[in-house]
Amino acid sequence: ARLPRSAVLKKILDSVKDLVKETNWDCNEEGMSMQALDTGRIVLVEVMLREAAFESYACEVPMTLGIDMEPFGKVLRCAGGDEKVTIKASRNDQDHIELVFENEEKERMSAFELKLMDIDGEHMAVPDAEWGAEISMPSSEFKKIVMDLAEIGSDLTIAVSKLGVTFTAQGNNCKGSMVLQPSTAVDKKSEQVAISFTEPLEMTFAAPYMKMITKAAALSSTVTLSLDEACPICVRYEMEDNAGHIKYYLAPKED
Amino acid sequence: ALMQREIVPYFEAL
Repeated sequence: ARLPRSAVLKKILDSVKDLVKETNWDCNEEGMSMQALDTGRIVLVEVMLREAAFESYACEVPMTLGIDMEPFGKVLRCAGGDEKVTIKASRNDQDHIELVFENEEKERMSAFELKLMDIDGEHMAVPDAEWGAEISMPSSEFKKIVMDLAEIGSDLTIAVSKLGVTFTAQGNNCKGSMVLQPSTAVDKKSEQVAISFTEPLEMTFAAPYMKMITKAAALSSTVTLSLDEACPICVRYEMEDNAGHIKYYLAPKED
Repeated sequence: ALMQREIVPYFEAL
């Protein structure tokens, strides 16, 4: 599997490493995907890197690669963001993978081996849900709202109504809320705020977890929040050019 | 205070 830029892998690692220390990557002809629970079992994260994400991709037999994020991160730090990455896994030797970074301008090539792990990962079936509310907005804006409000309090409430979407945090000494309304005057789709809902709803989530989830803003200019009463929120980042996505399901806080 | 739910009960383990 050859990626045109290592930056994609670096960003994916950054988006999951606070939640997941080791995970199985499933490789098949469609691409590479992973699903993992965080150690607190509060978040389920799913990453899909489709074949379209790669400059070249071949997977003759489906394989599962058990990857320890810490050494994977050390190896990836050796790659320049604009260097090509080739990941090689051999069906004859499933003990390790090889990673090759190529810098075409400087005619430099570096090669690494990463030992694979035998990970006994749980796998969850996530049914297609009928969401009560969906909000799409610039991922940078969502990140700023969450980062700011997480400083105010550890509970982040998201309310959707005719007023728009309201994010509220309450701490011991202060309370803050931010309201976003659907944008009408913005041409660029990536800068638009779109809100749809069937009934008004209000859900509360742990702000520190939501903060970790906003790290994936580096992967996509937009984010979609899908909510339903008494259900986990789904925070979805779609990568450009059908390259794949990262989805987080975060369990609510309730009485 | 609100209680943090676990994610697992919302989905079906495979």
